[in-house]
Amino acid sequence: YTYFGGKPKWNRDTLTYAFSKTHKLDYLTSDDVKTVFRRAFAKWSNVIPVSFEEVDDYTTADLKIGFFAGDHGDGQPFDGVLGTLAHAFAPENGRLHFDAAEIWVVGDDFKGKGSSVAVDLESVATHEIGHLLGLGHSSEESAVMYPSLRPRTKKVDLTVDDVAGVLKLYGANPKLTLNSLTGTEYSLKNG
Amino acid sequence: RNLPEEVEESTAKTTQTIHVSNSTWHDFSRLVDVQKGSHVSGVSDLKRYLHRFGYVGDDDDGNNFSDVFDGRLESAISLYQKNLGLPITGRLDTSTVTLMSSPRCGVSDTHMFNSGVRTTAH
Repeated sequence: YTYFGGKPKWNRDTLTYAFSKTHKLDYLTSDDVKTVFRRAFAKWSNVIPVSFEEVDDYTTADLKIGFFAGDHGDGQPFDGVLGTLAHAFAPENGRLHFDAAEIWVVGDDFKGKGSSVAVDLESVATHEIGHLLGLGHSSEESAVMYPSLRPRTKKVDLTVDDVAGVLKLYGANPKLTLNSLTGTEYSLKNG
Repeated sequence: RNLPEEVEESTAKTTQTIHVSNSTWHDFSRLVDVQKGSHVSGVSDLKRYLHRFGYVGDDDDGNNFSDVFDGRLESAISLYQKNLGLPITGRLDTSTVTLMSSPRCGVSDTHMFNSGVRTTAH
């Protein structure tokens, strides 16, 4: 695991997040997206003493989430289907941008048919939240914080590498128990 | 033998399917096993990709990258392979090119080797 230069982190135990009401997808309902993010945020708040609160006001939220296409003014234009999927900024900037041109899917196990370029929203959301918290990219291919994600793949459970990195930055959630990391059991056994 | 009319029609429909692809990335497959010192069209795109994620610094002449597989590109590939957990060969082997062609996070990898803090979980 790695951190951004200077190891920036949030110094608050509750972070608010909101979704842009203008930069959104028309083929996924806001409930779909909100459900995905509740799950993704919970993966991280299970481990560290930081909780995430969904709010309505995008402008005052700590974490701002939106779907943008092409050049959207932050110097990192998106590039259409595949290529770069999303990006997020280090603490305490709080912005998380998804490439609106991707074919985002929620709740798909990718075992059946479907678009060969479909990308799992929850996997990318879990990864970008790691950046929002201050984690950099990992060299461990199994890690959520590994920079690359193949289409039609799901990677939503934190591994030992992800947990070790974020614990070192924020300390442990007092309620953290190993079995709350059930998703990473395989990695722990192999850790 | 004359084809029945409706078969003709269905063929026409098939040709109307639009294949979505992102030509910027997928062309890398043509670069598999390109050797250092060679001049191959498309290498400049690869340099632009590696520059985007922090592996190739700004070029002297304003990032007009050449199509020559030079020493700088070889070291950039080695660093990329090291960071992404691939065998470090400095060469455009299949696994490296496949990974470069895969979708990824837009955050640059500079924090993995510049001022970022690198720690290994044991």
